[in-house]
Amino acid sequence: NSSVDVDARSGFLHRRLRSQERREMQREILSILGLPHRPRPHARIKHNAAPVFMLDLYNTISTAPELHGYSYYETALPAQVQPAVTSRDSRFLNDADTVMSFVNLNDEDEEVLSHSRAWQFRFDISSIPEGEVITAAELRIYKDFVEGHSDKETFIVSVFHVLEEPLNREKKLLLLDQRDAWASEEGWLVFDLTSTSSAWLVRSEQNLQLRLVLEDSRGQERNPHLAGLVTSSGPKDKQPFVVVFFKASEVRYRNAR
Amino acid sequence: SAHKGRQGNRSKPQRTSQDAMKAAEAAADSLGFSKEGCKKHELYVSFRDLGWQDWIIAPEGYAAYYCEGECAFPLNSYMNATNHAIVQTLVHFINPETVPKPCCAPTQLHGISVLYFDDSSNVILKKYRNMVVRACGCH
Repeated sequence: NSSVDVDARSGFLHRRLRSQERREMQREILSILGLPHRPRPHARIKHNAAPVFMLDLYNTISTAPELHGYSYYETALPAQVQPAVTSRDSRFLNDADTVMSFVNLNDEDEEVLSHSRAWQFRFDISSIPEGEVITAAELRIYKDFVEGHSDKETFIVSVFHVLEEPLNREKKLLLLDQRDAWASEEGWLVFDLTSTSSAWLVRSEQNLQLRLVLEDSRGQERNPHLAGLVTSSGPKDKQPFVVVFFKASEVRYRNAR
Repeated sequence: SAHKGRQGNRSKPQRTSQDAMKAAEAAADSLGFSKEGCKKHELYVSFRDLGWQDWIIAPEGYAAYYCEGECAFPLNSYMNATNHAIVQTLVHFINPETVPKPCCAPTQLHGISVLYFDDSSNVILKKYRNMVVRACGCH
């Protein structure tokens, strides 16, 4: 009873699916994707830095565009700050079966601690399926160009893991990665989280609490805004995020249907 | 089953086989079997038509293809038939009730990648192997 229409130009047969068929097909495709139901993401996040970066990764591996088709997303994107895929990322991508980006769960008030100039982030990587092995993980923070500094002025940006958070006690911090940034530098700063994120996956209660500290060349702790670092309150296309590359540790078969 | 023949009669089984092929083709024609051989057909899965673009970032859809057609005489080379499929086609003609025709199925599959949001607005890029039919054949 469904309408059948032959497109003479292409020679393809087009048929409109009945609603029952449509539901069944959607169920099958979701099953192949390994999803229990259709995801419902927030509508306003499409032009955030993480999806743009992930689309960049997607385009890197899509070597046969005729098989993939083009997304409206690629043409709809305005001229944004592209969190460019590095050769290091391409290498990780070749080894990975899956790549996931994670948004910062801390709100602005939590992110910028009142008693300190440090910033704090929280990422929940517990949604990585069991049996996956993390091959690489990165925290990406955007740094804007800042005026009023000498071109040769440098800052030290350090990322720490917050080990404990007892009430009324000083937190224990573990240095994860550190790098120098020139005042004139502009672009994404990438920090390695590979070994720590693997540990987080095992002990999910630690839940990726990160602290970012900026020091000037004299070792004085400074507000990260001073060096042009962008927090989650900044422009959408420059917001910090974590990207994790992982590989299935075993061949998994879908249940027979 | 192959019977040992005398040396002077070596060409006989070949002739018998050719005759069997001709007879089978004639039988297939007379029974009105489809002339459409096993081949790749277009099947485009459109995520846009499904209204999934709120969570699937890319691709917009993909050309999956499927294999369909008759695995019957003649199993020409374009069908990419296995040796066993040729034997099975012959045996099917001898005993159609017991032995089915070979199946038209994918012989070469390629992967695709899908980029999508999850419920927490995280983004997932996943490689799915063996999703796109590149070639079909008789098995």
